[in-house]
Amino acid sequence: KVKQGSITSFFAKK
Amino acid sequence: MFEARLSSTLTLKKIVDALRDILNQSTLDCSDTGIQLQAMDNSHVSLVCLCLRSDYFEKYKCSRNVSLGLDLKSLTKVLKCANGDDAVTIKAADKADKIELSFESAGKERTADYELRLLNLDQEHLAIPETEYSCVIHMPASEFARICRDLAVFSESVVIACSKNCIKFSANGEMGSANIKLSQTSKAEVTLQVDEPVTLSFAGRYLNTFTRATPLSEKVKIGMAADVPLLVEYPIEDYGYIRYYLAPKVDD
Repeated sequence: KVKQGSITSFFAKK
Repeated sequence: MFEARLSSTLTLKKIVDALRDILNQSTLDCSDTGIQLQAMDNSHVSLVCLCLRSDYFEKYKCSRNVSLGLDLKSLTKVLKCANGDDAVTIKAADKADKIELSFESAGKERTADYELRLLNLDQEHLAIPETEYSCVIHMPASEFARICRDLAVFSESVVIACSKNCIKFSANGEMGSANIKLSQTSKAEVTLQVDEPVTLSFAGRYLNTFTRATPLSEKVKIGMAADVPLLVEYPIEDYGYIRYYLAPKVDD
C-alpha cells in the first residue's frame, strides 16, 4: 500500500 | 518603502494564477535583491517557491525588507480589474497594513488605483537542501501539462520512471492504464540527463496544479532522485522561477 509523504519530512523547518 | 513596476500586468496575472490553486494566502518577502515567496499547500504535501529578481522589474525600490501577507483570491479580484497590457506598480510603506496597486493603460490615458489589505500571516520557512538530482528532464511545458491532464483520467497516482533512454509516465486504475513515453528529441525539445534511473510515484492532482504555471514558460525542468521530493521548475524568462516540490508517495 502506498501512502502520501509529507514535504516536512524531507525539508527541515528553518 | 517598497515600490515595483512591471510594464505588463499579464505577467503578474500569470504568476498569481500559478500560485492560487495551491495557496490561499501567502507572504511575499521583498528585499533589495527581489521578491521571494515560499509556502506549503494546506496538506503539507507540496511546496512552492517563487523568485523574481529585482532586474525583472521596470522599476524596483526596496529600502528595507518587507513581508507582504496577501490573500491570493483578493489579489486575483484586483488583477481582474486591469487589462493585461496595463503597467502595474505595487507600493507598500514600511510596516504598512495595505499595499497599493496602480494600473496605467498602455496609452497612459487611464490610471486606476486599488488598495488591498495585508494579512498578518504566521508563515514558517523550510530549508531546501541542495540536491543533486539523478535525473534532470527538460521538456515543453505544454507537453508536461498535457501528460498530467491525460493521466489524471486513469488514476490519482502517477508513476514517473526515468531511464537513460526515456521518461515514462504511467497511471493504472479501475478503468485501465495509460503509459506515455518520451525520448530525447533531435531538436532538443526533450532532453534527459540521467546518472541513475529513478522511479517514483506522485499524486497526479498536485502535478496538475503545478501545470497552472504553463503560460509562464515554454519549457519545464523536472528533477528526480530516489526518496526526495520531485522538482518541477518553470523559469520566468531569465529573471527568476517558480519551483514546485512534491513529496513522493511511499510504501506504507
